[in-house]
Amino acid sequence: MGKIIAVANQKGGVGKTTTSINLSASLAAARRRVLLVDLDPQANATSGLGFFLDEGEPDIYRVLTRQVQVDAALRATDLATLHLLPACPHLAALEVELVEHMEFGERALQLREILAPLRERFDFILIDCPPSLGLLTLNALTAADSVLIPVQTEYFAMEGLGRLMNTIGRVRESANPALEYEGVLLCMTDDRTVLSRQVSEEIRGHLESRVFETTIPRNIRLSESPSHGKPVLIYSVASKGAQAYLQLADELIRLNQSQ
Amino acid sequence: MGKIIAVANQKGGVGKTTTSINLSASLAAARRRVLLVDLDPQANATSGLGFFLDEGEPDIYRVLTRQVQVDAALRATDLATLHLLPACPHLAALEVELVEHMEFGERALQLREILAPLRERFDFILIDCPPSLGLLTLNALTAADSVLIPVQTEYFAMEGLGRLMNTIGRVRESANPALEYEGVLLCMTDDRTVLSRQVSEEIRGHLESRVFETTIPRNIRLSESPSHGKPVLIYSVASKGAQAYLQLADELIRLNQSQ
Ligand SMILES: Nc1ncnc2c1ncn2[C@@H]1O[C@H](COP(=O)(O)OP(=O)(O)OP(=O)(O)O)[C@@H](O)[C@H]1O
Ligand SMILES: Nc1ncnc2c1ncn2[C@@H]1O[C@H](COP(=O)(O)OP(=O)(O)OP(=O)(O)O)[C@@H](O)[C@H]1O
Ligand SMILES: [Mg+2]
Ligand SMILES: [Mg+2]
Repeated sequence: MGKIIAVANQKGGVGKTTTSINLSASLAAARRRVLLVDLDPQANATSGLGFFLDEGEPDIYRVLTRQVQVDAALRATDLATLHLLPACPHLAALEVELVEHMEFGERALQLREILAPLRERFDFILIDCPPSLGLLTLNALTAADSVLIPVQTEYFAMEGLGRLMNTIGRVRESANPALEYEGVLLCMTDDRTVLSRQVSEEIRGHLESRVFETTIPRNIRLSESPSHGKPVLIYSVASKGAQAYLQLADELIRLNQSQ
Repeated sequence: MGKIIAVANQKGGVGKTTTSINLSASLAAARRRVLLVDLDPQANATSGLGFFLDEGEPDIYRVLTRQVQVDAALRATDLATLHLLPACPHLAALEVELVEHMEFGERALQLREILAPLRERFDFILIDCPPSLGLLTLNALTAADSVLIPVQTEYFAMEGLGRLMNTIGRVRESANPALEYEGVLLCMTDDRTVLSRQVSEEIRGHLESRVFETTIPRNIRLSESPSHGKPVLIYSVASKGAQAYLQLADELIRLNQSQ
């Protein structure tokens, strides 16, 4: 039974998409069957893997609005066991449409219904979330078994952590009592700066075992690889960025085997 | 008559809040009367200036929902001519409430109505927007005379620029025909990396005169200053970050005098 993990943090630019793409690819390199779901109207996970959809091509918006079956929208990638459910910018319209056409209790359940039948075909389903706590992210938190929270080691990113954890608590009390923490991932760390070290220590101090041992250092290859439409594993496998995400995939597999 | 400038970009983490805080402070240092409006439920502009609101204190959400007068929510800051209209996390509820309780044509007009009477009391009103193109940002684009677009010199940030410019075009055709470009601001530039130089050249090539001459380099003092609740001008005036925003304020004043 595949595990569904939401990659979420309402703070912008903290490494959600970079983690979604490169953790998915690293899990696929370890022969796990992985589905990456792009739930952000920016469609960065889609373009970061080299896909550019024309208006009208099947994407997650058409799947969620029941215009096409999910199988019609799935894409194969350079890695044999990695598939993508791509996004288009018009996904942004969904949040308003859900409020206008659906009852309060139904609005956050749409993605869960779509992903349920896919659990048996994948070992991991990762959902890349937009930088907000709106209905798209609520759909991801309701569909997910756990939440992976990328955090940049900077002041504003740390500040938003409490609010995200409150939201996770509320989703657990209502739509998804089984929602757990997969872990907090420290991203763009830079051991040369006091700020990065201070924020890392503060987060580890507060959250202890919930923080992954693996951290992701700031590494230029990670920001170059999306412009080549490839995960960093394929673009520059020897880079510190690629090695960090391979290590994270190992840690995630180990954590999930022992359960 | 004060100029209203929306600081907007749906891409997360590109420097919207850092620019809103530090440009506002630099304009105030140049003796301009400035109002900084925090329109992001993350409330980073509010905490970055050292304000932490309790539930119930007057903030922009209470002003937009007509629970309090705008004057009751304005805060004085360390700089004599800089005031803040702060935000609270419950601002996130406004987008859904606007869809549920208002007609389509009314939803984006709320902020414009609130800011109109303030134009004569300030030379500049800057609005810090959240990382999305939802109703909060649409309210800012409808209230504004111009849009200042911070762009990180990275691949994903460049990609989103086209979509933002489309949205600005649509707002211009409908709710706000007077909306202009204040300019595109290159942020977190790093001349040592090929990626940063390439993206900068590409954006200048496409947008030419719309790009500010001033660029904001990556500078650790800019990410440290919000943890002290101070603009970088007060925290570390000699830093490259502070000097860059002072230069930007000069450029902005010059551009607006000649018009
Ligand atoms: N470890 C890293 N080292 C260097 N650059 C990185 C790293 N992680 C991410 N980046 C770059 O930082 C920027 C922000 O990362 P990314 O887009 O993955 O964040 P995000 O949280 O998905 O943003 P958004 O909130 O807009 O969805 C991107 O340009 C990305 O290429
Ligand atoms: N020029 C710079 N040099 C170094 N760090 C910077 C610079 N500009 C911004 N930062 C840091 O980068 C992070 C992102 O910046 P900021 O929060 O201002 O972006 P934003 O666009 O407002 O993000 P969001 O989309 O979440 O609102 C912050 O931690 C900030 O302190
Ligand atoms: Mg992203
Ligand atoms: Mg911000």
